[in-house]
Amino acid sequence: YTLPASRNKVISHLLLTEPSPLAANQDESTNDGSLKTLLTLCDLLNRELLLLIGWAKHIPGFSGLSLVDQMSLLQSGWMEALLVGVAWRSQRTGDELVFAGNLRLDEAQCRAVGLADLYVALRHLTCKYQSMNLSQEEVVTLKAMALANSDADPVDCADSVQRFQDGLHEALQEYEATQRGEQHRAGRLLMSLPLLRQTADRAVAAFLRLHRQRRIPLHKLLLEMLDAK
Amino acid sequence: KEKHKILHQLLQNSTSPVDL
Repeated sequence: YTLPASRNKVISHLLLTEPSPLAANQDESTNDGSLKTLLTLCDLLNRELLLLIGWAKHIPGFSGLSLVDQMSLLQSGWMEALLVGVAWRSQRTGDELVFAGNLRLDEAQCRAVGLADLYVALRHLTCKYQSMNLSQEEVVTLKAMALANSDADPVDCADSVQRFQDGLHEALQEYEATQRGEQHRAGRLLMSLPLLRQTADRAVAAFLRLHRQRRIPLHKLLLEMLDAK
Repeated sequence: KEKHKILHQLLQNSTSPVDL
């Protein structure tokens, strides 16, 4: 990321703490091409998840929540937060999904590893973001809002979670009013959240199916978070 | 908490090694 252009403190902070993109580590445990791709992807997701948990602690207001609420929000919203990044990186790449700079999967590759449904859903989300021409500021804010808005149940301290959400909403509104000047922009971004949740639900279902039906081994953190869904 | 051990440890900034 380049230096933050936003004068909004919350969004500038989110930009500064955004982790650098990870590279995929090619799995060497099998000669089966599609299995190799899938294991490489799962390893990448596990490492991204670890970074996301560290990043969440830097979202203004997150660390003030109770530990129970922090856990609930992450358990509900982690896949949405990760997919914001995938969809954003996959813009203007033709028909590929860019999970990492060195892990780009087209439709046929996704189908071969059992992720055909996820491919369709993620391309839909990618096209949506592309048509909205998102800025980096909007991407990091959407990511934080996806976590804050994860509708975790039960919530330990609903007021604190509400204040956390309100803080991010205010930041988005201020940014849109001062930087983009489009009257309905903040609302349009919020209206893209249902598609993000739908896509994340499909992703979670797909990885759980691969784990249970095809016995794909998953890292402990990734499995724990998938199971929490 | 026991069921979600790793996330719990990561959020608590545990100094003990976390088995991922």
